[in-house]
Order: sequence, then C-alpha cells, then structure tokens
Amino acid sequence: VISLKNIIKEYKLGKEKLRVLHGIDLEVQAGEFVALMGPSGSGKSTLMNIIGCLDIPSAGDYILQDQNVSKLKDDDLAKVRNESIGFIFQNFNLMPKMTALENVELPLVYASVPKKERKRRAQEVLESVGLGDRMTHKPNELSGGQRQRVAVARSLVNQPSLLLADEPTGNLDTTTSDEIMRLFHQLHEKGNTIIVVTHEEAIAQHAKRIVRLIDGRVSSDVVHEQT
Amino acid sequence: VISLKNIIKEYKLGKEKLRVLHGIDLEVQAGEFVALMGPSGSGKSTLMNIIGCLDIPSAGDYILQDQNVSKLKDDDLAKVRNESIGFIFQNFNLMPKMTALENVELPLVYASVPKKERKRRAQEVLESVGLGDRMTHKPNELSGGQRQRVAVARSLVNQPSLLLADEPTGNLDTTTSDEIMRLFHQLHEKGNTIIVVTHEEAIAQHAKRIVRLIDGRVSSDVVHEQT
Ligand SMILES: Nc1ncnc2c1ncn2[C@@H]1O[C@H](COP(=O)(O)OP(=O)(O)OP(=O)(O)O)[C@@H](O)[C@H]1O
Ligand SMILES: Nc1ncnc2c1ncn2[C@@H]1O[C@H](COP(=O)(O)OP(=O)(O)OP(=O)(O)O)[C@@H](O)[C@H]1O
Ligand SMILES: [Mg+2]
Ligand SMILES: [Mg+2]
Repeated sequence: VISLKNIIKEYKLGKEKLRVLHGIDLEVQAGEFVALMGPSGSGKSTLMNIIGCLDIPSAGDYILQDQNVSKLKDDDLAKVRNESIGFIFQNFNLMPKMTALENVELPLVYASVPKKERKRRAQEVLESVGLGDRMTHKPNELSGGQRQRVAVARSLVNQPSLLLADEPTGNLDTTTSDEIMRLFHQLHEKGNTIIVVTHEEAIAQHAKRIVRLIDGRVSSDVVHEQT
Repeated sequence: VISLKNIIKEYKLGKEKLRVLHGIDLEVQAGEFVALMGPSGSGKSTLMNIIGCLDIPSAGDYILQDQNVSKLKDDDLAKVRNESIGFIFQNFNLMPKMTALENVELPLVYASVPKKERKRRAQEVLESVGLGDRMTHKPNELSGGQRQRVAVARSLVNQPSLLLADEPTGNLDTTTSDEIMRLFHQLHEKGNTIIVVTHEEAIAQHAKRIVRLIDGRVSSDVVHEQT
C-alpha cells in the first residue's frame, strides 16, 4: 500500500542545504504493523510526514494505494489524507479553542458524518482512552498525557485504513500505554495498516516488523517472531 | 529546602470546582534526588508548577528555602524562580522566534551575565546535550527530541540549586536519555536538589527516593537502595 523509492528530503538554511533523508526505499503491504525506530534527529517524523501526505519529498517517488502522490494536486492530497489516513503527531497539534470532544469530532466533520452520530462516535473513542470525564476540557485544561490521548482518539475515530502514530505513548504510564496499544491491535486486526514511531522497545515489540533509521537512512529492516 | 503542607489545588470549570490536589504533604531536603511518578492525570505537573513558583495553591503552605512562598509578591517570586530554579516543562515552552542558542541564553540574560560569557556557556551546555550542530535552528527546525534537549540545556545553563524536570526524556532514545541523566547526576553531585517527573521506571531508578501520586494524593514515598 506504501511504496517509497529513493526519497530525499532537504531543508534550506540560509545559503546551505541540510539533507535529512538520504534516499529512503521502503515498502509496506496493506495490513502490516510496522515500528519505526532510530535516534533523536534521525528523520523519523520527517519520513512520517511524507508518508502521511503532510509534506513533499525533495526527490523520489511515493506511491500510496496505487496513486503517485507526488503527482496529486492539493485538493486530492487533502482528500486522500482525510479519508484513509489517521495521524498522531509527536506534539499532538490539537485545536486549542476546541474541547476534547470537538477535537475528536473533527475528522468526522470532514467525512460529513451527521452531528448526532459523530458526537456518539467521538464520545465512544474518548471513553476507550479513559477520557470519559474530560470531554468538555480544552487542551490547556488537560494533562500532557491526556492531550496525547485526545490526539490518539482523534486519529482512531474514523477507523483509518492507514494509521501513522508518531510517539503515541511518550507521555503515558505503562497501564495507559497498554490500553492505547490494545486499541491499535483492534484496528490492525480489522486488516488496517499501522506504522508507529517509538523510542521504546516494549512498544516496538507490538509490531511485526521493525525498521530502524540512522542519519536519514534505513539501517535495518527486520520482521520478528512475536511471542 | 522544600516544605509543602496540605497543598490543595482546584480549578473552576463553569459552575463546578475540580479538585486535582487533595492535601499534599511533602518535604524535600537540600541535595536530594527525588523521582515523582503516577498515572496520567494524577497531578504531577500541577504539583511541579506549584513547587517551581509558576502556580499558586488554592490552599496550604509552601515554604521554599525558608521563605513562605505564598506570601511573596510577584516580583520576588520571579526573582526566586530565576535565581535558583531550573524548570523543564513537559511541553518544552521554547520561544518560537529564537534559535536554540538564544533560548538557552535566556536564563543568563535574566541573571545579567555578560554577552560573551553567556554565549560561551550556552554553547557549552548545548554541546553537552549533543546539539552542537543545531544551535542556529529555531524550534520548528528541530526534531521533537532536539526541542526537548534545548529545554534541558536551558534548565541547566545557570546550574540551578533546584532542578525541576517534568518528563525530561519522553521523546528521547535510550542513549540520549542516559546522556541527560548523566548531566543531572553531575548537577546533583555538586549538592543541588533534583525532582524529576517520569513515567519510566528506568529513569526513576536514578533517583534515591520515589514519591508516587494517585488521584492528587501521595500514595507512597520510598527511599530505595541504589545499585
Ligand atoms: N486548567 C485546568 N482546568 C481544569 N482541569 C485541569 C486544568 N489543568 C489540569 N487539569 C486537570 O488536573 C489533573 C492533573 O493534571 P496534571 O497535568 O497535573 O497531571 P499529570 O499527573 O502531570 O499527568 P500526565 O502524566 O498526563 O502529564 C488532570 O486530570 C487535568 O485534567
Ligand atoms: N524545518 C527544518 N529546517 C531544518 N532542519 C530541520 C527542519 N525540520 C527538521 N529538521 C532537521 O531534520 C532532522 C530530522 O528531524 P526529525 O523530526 O525527522 O527527527 P526524528 O527522527 O523524528 O527525531 P526525534 O526522535 O527527536 O523526534 C533533525 O536533525 C532536524 O534538526
Ligand atoms: Mg520525531
Ligand atoms: Mg504532566
């Protein structure tokens, strides 16, 4: 479902160019559960943003669900994103003036889901991440881990066929992390594809395959036996 | 150095009041290294903000370095904060328009350190967290873990007598986390006091004492043997 070929990403800094992805080749089949790991600054979030159609590579090809994404116009790109991709950002990116409930309803608004049903579905997924009693709080009235869980809930509410999770448990205790991973497994068991960036080996073990980046290159790509 | 007595914190939400700290009693001696743990939403950041003079309790007394902080005026409170407290926020709170270097220089600006020396000291601590080649980047030109390390560097540059670190390694791989903890130990060995909030038992083990919160109350407070 994902085919990245020789993906290069550079940033301009003044007169200089900083290359952060050095020709990434990566294929992910529909239904896979992949963990993406690597040191801080190695390019994981940059790669996730390209996969999630939030950023464009400087060079290389990205084929998503048989469409060459680099050839799509902005409107079509946004359509692909909203319909089939769920994204959990490393810094959450919640709407500060909306409540937790309104934040989680947002993908359903884009999908034109009727008001009553989207409220019910948003409430349901917020309860599944333990925030049933925090739905009316705005982000600045929530703890760090609660904001993270709102971001998780928002990504799951549309049951996306491709879930991209950038450090989804960094601010969570073990019990709460396990609950999040259980929701990921539920989504995966329905045939959906998951890519999770994590620094924690314990979280990576939930995936069937671990891709490691070092300095913007794939250093290893291993399918492992799950216990 | 820290004496909290019956600390209560409540928030107004519409007509209702939400109590998040239910009478915390806590004493920390000068030179201690304490880990603060507990489930997401249990009140750790709220307590840290009160300890760091960034927030005022709804009730109770807070004596810091023999001063009753609740009796201080804003100016004196700010003075205490800037002179003796280093704070690492859970969401970093970096100045978005400043470079990494300028962000780290900020506490030295408040301390009236001359320009040349503060640049030298800021560079030194940025190199110690592995960001020697990222000093001119602004926060939006840095990875999540790099921003976290700028926040760490900023908290250490003034060698504070009290370091308050709220989840300082949540976005970091193990190697980088270890480097951060080594810097904390260096500060601690000079006789300074450290309180670190963490979800990771491995990080908590660096401290000599672990205080656990559940639902805004201290559930346990244990000094442990270090290996
Ligand atoms: N401004 C606010 N208004 C209302 N409730 C708030 C506000 N700020 C925080 N809270 C609530 O206070 C409780 C404690 O928040 P706090 O940030 O201290 O938790 P925490 O232990 O740091 O959690 P985490 O591990 O997720 O960071 C949470 O349940 C949160 O919803
Ligand atoms: N806008 C930008 N301009 C210049 N450099 C950038 C920009 N955004 C990111 N970078 C650099 O790109 C590199 C990769 O960043 P990225 O966010 O992908 O890392 P990461 O692997 O997600 O790290 P972390 O684990 O710390 O989140 C970093 O070294 C960062 O400094
Ligand atoms: Mg990242
Ligand atoms: Mg917190």
